[in-house]
Amino acid sequence: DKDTKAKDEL
Amino acid sequence: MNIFRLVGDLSHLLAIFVLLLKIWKSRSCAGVSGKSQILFALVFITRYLDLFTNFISVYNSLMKVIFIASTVATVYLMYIKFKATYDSNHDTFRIEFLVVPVGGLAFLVNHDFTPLEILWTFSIYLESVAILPQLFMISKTGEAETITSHYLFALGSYRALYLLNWIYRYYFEGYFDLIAVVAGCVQTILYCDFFYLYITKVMWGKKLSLPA
Repeated sequence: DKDTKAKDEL
Repeated sequence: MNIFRLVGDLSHLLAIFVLLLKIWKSRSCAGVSGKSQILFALVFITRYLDLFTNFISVYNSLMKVIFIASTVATVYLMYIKFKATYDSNHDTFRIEFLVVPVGGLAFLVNHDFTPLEILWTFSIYLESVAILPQLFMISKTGEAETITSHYLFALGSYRALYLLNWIYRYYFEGYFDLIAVVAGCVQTILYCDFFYLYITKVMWGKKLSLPA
């Protein structure tokens, strides 16, 4: 399942 | 951003600079696993490929640059500048036994079968086991310098704080990433016996030595 959240964590 | 993630990132930054300073000041990398440092460099390089394509914030980009630069610098100091002090006899963990299975798993279990996502997944899985050569080296030498144990404590704490960050984000933002959480749990669990030794020994001013 493709989650659209941007990778905002380091 | 929340306090757990911020303190976690700062703990991570502290760990990296404690190690870098230890090597630079003592001009020696005795007791430090170069293999773990190579794995960490690989973790950051494969995870931050979106550094130039996906701007999140100044903080995010700055930290990515600092993490990559400081870890590459550490590898440079260990394998080139202070190579003579590198303890290769005790740093014998076969990292191919980590990289290959982790690479395979990243292909099989990921959120999206695209190069960037698979590399990110590879990076997450690899980070969870990247400390094994270092812990293995300490088990072989039977002890660790106090500064090295502080490094490990800060490094282990960072991902434990990230677990709290994910709990916070789940309840307040509905954010949840199973791959990151599972790998983060594995990573933190690997530090448990070290945390026990650190808290029962190093906190009381004793040297960290494993029961022979």
